[in-house]
Amino acid sequence: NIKGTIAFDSHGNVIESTGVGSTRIEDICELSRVALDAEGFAQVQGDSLLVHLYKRDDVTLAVYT
Amino acid sequence: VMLHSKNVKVFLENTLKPYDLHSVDFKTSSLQSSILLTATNGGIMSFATSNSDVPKNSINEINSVNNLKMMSLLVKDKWSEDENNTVEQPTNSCYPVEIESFKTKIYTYEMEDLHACVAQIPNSDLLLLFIAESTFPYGLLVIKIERAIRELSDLFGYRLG
Amino acid sequence: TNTFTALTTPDSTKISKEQLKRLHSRILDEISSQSQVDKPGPLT
Repeated sequence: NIKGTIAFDSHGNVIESTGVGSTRIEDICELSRVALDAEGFAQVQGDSLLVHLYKRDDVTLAVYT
Repeated sequence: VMLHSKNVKVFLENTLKPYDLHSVDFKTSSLQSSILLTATNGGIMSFATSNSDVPKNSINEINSVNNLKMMSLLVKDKWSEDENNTVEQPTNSCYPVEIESFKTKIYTYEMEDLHACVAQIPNSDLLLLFIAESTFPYGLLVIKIERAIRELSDLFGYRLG
Repeated sequence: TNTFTALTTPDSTKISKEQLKRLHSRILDEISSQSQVDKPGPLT
């Protein structure tokens, strides 16, 4: 199911990106502002993609499905 | 105190290695260069480069060393400017870090089509500078240089002359 | 203009929270171990 990933830090700098994530680096600006739940999770959708977010230790992982 | 130049050079060579992740299909190239320079005048104390196929003392090697000298000077000047920048505006390219209760800052700079990352070795006259291709993510460079600085505790407090 | 809209009812059919957590840990653990620099001996 995974179409790509982006891991980014609290400064919005990329740590790794794969698949569709490598072509959507500019999403970081918007994804870094998404409100996360108490455990650090969130899900957003757009451009026919579902993005699963999880943040821990100042690193946010975005998985595109 | 003298630098153990051979061990320092081997250490810098060991920092060049690339990443090759398997949890996700992600890999990077090696660092292009890893340089130990002086925070006072940007002079190169030691360096390692990944283009080892350049023949010794060839015109290419001389050019690449001159390039490194130029880049080291440029980075040192930019670093001095940022360090003296009293207006503390948080920027995406400055990462304050604390290592063994010593504070230092990691800076990321774009240099033409290269990514540079520099940090002062805590309480010393030395800077560690990584130069990589633009495909090497800044966030990963920051993680890499912070771990390298942690291994350089022998050089914390190192003063020139 | 925003590209994304937040999902109020999470859809965990594609990837569960546990899987996401595990992938996050594995990525960071790999990066941490590959960031380790071998020290050849004393530097001074």
